[in-house]
Amino acid sequence: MIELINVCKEYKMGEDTVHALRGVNLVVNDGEFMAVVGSSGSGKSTLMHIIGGLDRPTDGRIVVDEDDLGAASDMKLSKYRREKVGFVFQSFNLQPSLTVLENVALPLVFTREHRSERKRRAEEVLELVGLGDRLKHRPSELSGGQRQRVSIARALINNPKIILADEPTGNLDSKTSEKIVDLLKEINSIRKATVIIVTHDDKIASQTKRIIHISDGGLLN
Amino acid sequence: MIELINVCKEYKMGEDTVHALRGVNLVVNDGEFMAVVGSSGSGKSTLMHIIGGLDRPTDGRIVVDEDDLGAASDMKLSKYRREKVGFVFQSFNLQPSLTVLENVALPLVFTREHRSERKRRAEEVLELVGLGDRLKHRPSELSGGQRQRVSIARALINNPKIILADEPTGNLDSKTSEKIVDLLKEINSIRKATVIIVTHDDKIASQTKRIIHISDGGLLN
Ligand SMILES: Nc1ncnc2c1ncn2[C@@H]1O[C@H](COP(=O)(O)OP(=O)(O)OP(=O)(O)O)[C@@H](O)[C@H]1O
Ligand SMILES: Nc1ncnc2c1ncn2[C@@H]1O[C@H](COP(=O)(O)OP(=O)(O)OP(=O)(O)O)[C@@H](O)[C@H]1O
Ligand SMILES: [Mg+2]
Ligand SMILES: [Mg+2]
Repeated sequence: MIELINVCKEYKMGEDTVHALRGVNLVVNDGEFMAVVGSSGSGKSTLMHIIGGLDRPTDGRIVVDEDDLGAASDMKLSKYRREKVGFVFQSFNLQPSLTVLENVALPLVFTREHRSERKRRAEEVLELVGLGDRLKHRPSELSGGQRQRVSIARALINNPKIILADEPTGNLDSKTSEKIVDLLKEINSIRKATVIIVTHDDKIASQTKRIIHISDGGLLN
Repeated sequence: MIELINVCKEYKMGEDTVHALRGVNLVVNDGEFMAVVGSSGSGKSTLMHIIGGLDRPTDGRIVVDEDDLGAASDMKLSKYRREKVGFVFQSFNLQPSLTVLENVALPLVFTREHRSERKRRAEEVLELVGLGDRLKHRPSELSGGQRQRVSIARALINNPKIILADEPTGNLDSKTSEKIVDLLKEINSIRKATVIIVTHDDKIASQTKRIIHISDGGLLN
């Protein structure tokens, strides 16, 4: 279970302060399939980064499975991210010097699997997102939507308990987008992963079981 | 007028060859307002890069206002880009060490305007895309959709004759997307700029006056 209690995030810019999140209260139960919607700049990515342990609140508390992430050490946060979270970044964050296959296999480097097994699993998930024929390309040799799909594959390979997808279909045509959403639905229903999708696409939001609206750093309702 | 005659683009990858564009024939008249649609990896960005003089065909010819771009020197292509083209990149391509204002004013550095006038014009176009209160931020201090809008503002500031927008609303909510499309429509009708928008969004494609479909490197019809 993910619990946010009065979570705030501020950025100080000289004399100004940007209030990216203002007192967010939220409970996400295990296995939920949820969308986060809101206008550009409203705080969605900030929220995802805090849930994913990539960033800390400036105020308030976040507790995941009884671990207080705000109070956790960097090492503990890093362990949480590695073991529990699959994050699809809005700007992909791929390693430019690694191939597609190496990028996707990267999260498995911390597991005890043999290199050949890691490679096989990476290939498998890349097939699922339609990139089986791009394994040896580098990110710069891919289209925007292909990079996005590599980022998705990498987030899924570790079978994480929590999948945070920050606008995973922004660069995809509708047919490819549907395949990705179906894949996430399947992972949610079969593997019981908690799936949170930030999306600007109403068609995608309507396929989730719960939609939360964020506006200017605050959750509506 | 933009004319592509049997334009091909290939990438050699070891023994394999990726045919990103296969014999594309296309005429775009001055002042057209056109959408390019097609699935992820079908060749849209490649097409835009060739029209924008950022890349050369492997075969075939591209002629813009009687200049053969494929045969042009690097210096001539650079001049063409600077003077005629405003390019909104699918991955934004902002300068990380410059502020939002400096990023948008960058194309004007080659004009004869005073620094204060460049600054004023950059501020003006940033207001148009809703970022008047983010002038001093760096790209890393912006949301994904805000970075996208900085990229859009930068493409427009030089009043280019040809605007090439590669998925300009992929990271924007529908309300902000509409404002951007309205802005492009206005620039097309008032300033007679040729506007080509790559988009995965049917709602946006339907607002243009012509839609071309690309599939696996070839234009349909
Ligand atoms: N430098 C490169 N080397 C090898 N292949 C490349 C290179 N750049 C692009 N490609 C391939 O060329 C094809 C077309 O790429 P392009 O970026 O034009 O697609 P796109 O239609 O813009 O896709 P998207 O909608 O995902 O942005 C893709 O299959 C891609 O893998
Ligand atoms: N490092 C930072 N310093 C200052 N302000 C920041 C920083 N990072 C984000 N912001 C601001 O915080 C606000 C929320 O950003 P966030 O990335 O969460 O928005 P978002 O809802 O994901 O938007 P989008 O839909 O455009 O991706 C934005 O207004 C942004 O300008
Ligand atoms: Mg975001
Ligand atoms: Mg593209």
